[in-house]
Amino acid sequence: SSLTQVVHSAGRRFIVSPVPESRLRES
Amino acid sequence: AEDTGLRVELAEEDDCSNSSLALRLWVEDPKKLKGKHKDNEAIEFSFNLETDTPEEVAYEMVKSGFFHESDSKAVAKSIRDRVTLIKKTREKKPAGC
Repeated sequence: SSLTQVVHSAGRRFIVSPVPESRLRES
Repeated sequence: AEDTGLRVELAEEDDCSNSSLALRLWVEDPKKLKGKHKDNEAIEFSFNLETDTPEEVAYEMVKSGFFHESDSKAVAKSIRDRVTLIKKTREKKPAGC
Protein backbone atom coordinates (compact mmCIF):
# COMPACT_ATOMS: atom_id res chain seq x y z
CA SER A 1 0.00 0.00 0.00
CA SER A 2 1.13 3.60 -0.41
CA LEU A 3 1.48 3.80 3.36
CA THR A 4 4.17 1.10 3.44
CA GLN A 5 7.75 1.97 2.65
CA VAL A 6 10.58 -0.55 2.16
CA VAL A 7 14.11 0.41 3.17
CA HIS A 8 17.19 -1.75 2.56
CA SER A 9 20.27 -1.50 4.73
CA ALA A 10 23.28 -3.82 4.49
CA GLY A 11 21.16 -6.50 2.90
CA ARG A 12 18.41 -6.26 5.51
CA ARG A 13 14.93 -5.16 4.53
CA PHE A 14 12.90 -2.86 6.78
CA ILE A 15 9.20 -2.45 6.07
CA VAL A 16 7.86 0.79 7.53
CA SER A 17 4.12 1.14 8.05
CA PRO A 18 1.84 3.18 10.32
CA VAL A 19 1.42 1.74 13.82
CA PRO A 20 -2.10 0.27 14.01
CA GLU A 21 -4.43 2.65 15.90
CA SER A 22 -5.30 -0.14 18.32
CA ARG A 23 -1.66 -0.46 19.38
CA LEU A 24 -1.27 3.29 19.87
CA ARG A 25 -4.26 3.38 22.23
CA GLU A 26 -2.66 0.57 24.28
CA SER A 27 0.40 2.59 25.11
CA ALA B 1 13.24 -5.40 32.07
CA GLU B 2 13.74 -1.63 32.21
CA ASP B 3 11.33 0.13 29.88
CA THR B 4 13.07 1.63 26.83
CA GLY B 5 9.99 3.31 25.43
CA LEU B 6 10.16 0.94 22.49
CA ARG B 7 8.00 -2.08 21.80
CA VAL B 8 9.08 -5.14 19.87
CA GLU B 9 6.70 -7.94 19.00
CA LEU B 10 6.38 -10.82 16.59
CA ALA B 11 5.07 -9.60 13.26
CA GLU B 12 4.01 -13.15 12.36
CA GLU B 13 3.14 -16.23 14.37
CA ASP B 14 6.34 -18.06 15.45
CA ASP B 15 6.06 -21.52 13.92
CA CYS B 16 9.49 -22.51 15.26
CA SER B 17 10.20 -24.13 11.93
CA ASN B 18 13.40 -22.19 11.42
CA SER B 19 15.68 -19.66 13.10
CA SER B 20 14.21 -16.69 11.25
CA LEU B 21 11.61 -14.45 12.93
CA ALA B 22 9.53 -11.55 11.64
CA LEU B 23 9.63 -8.79 14.27
CA ARG B 24 7.96 -5.40 14.47
CA LEU B 25 9.34 -2.45 16.47
CA TRP B 26 7.73 0.86 17.23
CA VAL B 27 8.02 3.81 19.65
CA GLU B 28 5.61 3.36 22.55
CA ASP B 29 6.85 6.21 24.75
CA PRO B 30 8.62 8.96 22.74
CA LYS B 31 9.69 10.72 25.96
CA LYS B 32 12.09 7.88 26.74
CA LEU B 33 14.10 8.37 23.56
CA LYS B 34 16.91 10.90 23.35
CA GLY B 35 17.21 11.56 19.63
CA LYS B 36 14.84 12.21 16.76
CA HIS B 37 12.73 9.30 15.59
CA LYS B 38 9.61 8.66 13.57
CA ASP B 39 6.50 8.47 15.70
CA ASN B 40 3.55 6.26 14.80
CA GLU B 41 5.59 4.19 12.41
CA ALA B 42 6.22 0.48 12.89
CA ILE B 43 9.38 -1.05 11.43
CA GLU B 44 9.06 -4.67 10.40
CA PHE B 45 12.22 -6.72 9.88
CA SER B 46 13.48 -10.28 9.83
CA PHE B 47 15.77 -11.52 12.61
CA ASN B 48 17.76 -14.73 12.39
CA LEU B 49 18.23 -16.22 15.85
CA GLU B 50 21.45 -17.93 14.76
CA THR B 51 23.22 -15.25 12.75
CA ASP B 52 21.84 -11.83 13.73
CA THR B 53 22.59 -9.71 16.78
CA PRO B 54 20.33 -6.99 18.23
CA GLU B 55 23.23 -4.53 18.12
CA GLU B 56 23.72 -5.10 14.40
CA VAL B 57 20.02 -4.57 13.64
CA ALA B 58 19.96 -1.46 15.83
CA TYR B 59 23.00 -0.11 13.99
CA GLU B 60 21.29 -0.65 10.63
CA MET B 61 18.17 1.11 11.89
CA VAL B 62 20.28 4.09 12.96
CA LYS B 63 22.08 4.03 9.61
CA SER B 64 18.71 3.96 7.81
CA GLY B 65 17.69 7.08 9.71
CA PHE B 66 14.91 5.50 11.81
CA PHE B 67 16.61 6.38 15.09
CA HIS B 68 19.36 8.64 16.38
CA GLU B 69 22.75 7.15 17.34
CA SER B 70 22.02 8.07 20.97
CA ASP B 71 19.08 5.64 20.99
CA SER B 72 20.81 2.67 19.37
CA LYS B 73 21.46 1.03 22.76
CA ALA B 74 17.76 1.27 23.68
CA VAL B 75 16.79 -0.20 20.30
CA ALA B 76 19.26 -3.07 20.72
CA LYS B 77 18.04 -3.73 24.27
CA SER B 78 14.39 -3.83 23.20
CA ILE B 79 15.16 -6.32 20.45
CA ARG B 80 17.36 -8.40 22.77
CA ASP B 81 14.68 -8.59 25.46
CA ARG B 82 12.05 -9.78 23.00
CA VAL B 83 14.39 -12.30 21.31
CA THR B 84 15.39 -13.69 24.71
CA LEU B 85 11.72 -14.15 25.59
CA ILE B 86 11.01 -15.91 22.29
CA LYS B 87 13.99 -18.24 22.77
CA LYS B 88 12.78 -19.14 26.30
CA THR B 89 9.27 -19.79 24.99
CA ARG B 90 10.67 -22.05 22.28
CA GLU B 91 12.73 -23.99 24.84
CA LYS B 92 9.93 -24.28 27.40
CA LYS B 93 7.01 -25.06 25.18
CA PRO B 94 7.88 -26.45 21.75
CA ALA B 95 4.14 -27.05 21.51
CA GLY B 96 3.71 -23.32 21.98
CA CYS B 97 4.78 -22.73 18.40
